[in-house]
Amino acid sequence: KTSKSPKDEL
Amino acid sequence: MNIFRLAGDLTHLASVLVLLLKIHTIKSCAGISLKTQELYAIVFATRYLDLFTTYISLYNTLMKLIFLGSSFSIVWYIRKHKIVRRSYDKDQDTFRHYFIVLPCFVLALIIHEKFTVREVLWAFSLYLEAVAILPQLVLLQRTRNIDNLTGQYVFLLGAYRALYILNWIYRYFTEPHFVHWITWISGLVQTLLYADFFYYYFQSMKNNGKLQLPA
Repeated sequence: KTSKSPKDEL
Repeated sequence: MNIFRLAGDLTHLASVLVLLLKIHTIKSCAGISLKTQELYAIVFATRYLDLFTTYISLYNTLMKLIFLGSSFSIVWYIRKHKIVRRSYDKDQDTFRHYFIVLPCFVLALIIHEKFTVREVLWAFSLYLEAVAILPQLVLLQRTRNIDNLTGQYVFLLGAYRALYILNWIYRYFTEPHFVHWITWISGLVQTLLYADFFYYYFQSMKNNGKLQLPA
């Protein structure tokens, strides 16, 4: 899995 | 998306629905802080600017539109609706916006991921969301006798925040380099603000009684 930013959250 | 995140979003959605239910069907906003609702409208307006620039998923876009639409319509109802606005506790809801908005904005100017308009506004929206519940908590404290729907509304909001923390713990262990201090600390502060409310909420459930905060 790649690291994501919490900007995919609401 | 993990189960905590989904449950958190759905709880958030449920809180908004409970509030709309109260306003739309009972035509009352008694016990609801307009100040908090206006702060949430600002939070969503500044955080969801990326609606126009970044596409994440249909789910993400739809939820953003729902939270934007519902927060602005709730503010409209309390300010403008000819019946609903009469039930607004204006004299009790005295928290001043700029006491909250200004420090959050200054903090966002100092602490952000990048010094760009979008990043500063994004950090601002996180800081503001963390404390936006304060006027509502103050109002609860003042009204003391809290009706069921208002109690459920605040409880669901708090539960949504708690689930988001579980979501970050999960992501931290499953996604490499998932370290986001701005989000985490403001989220933790936000959740801690509910601690007192939670305590009395569970007490009232245990005693099968009405939710009542101490003076």
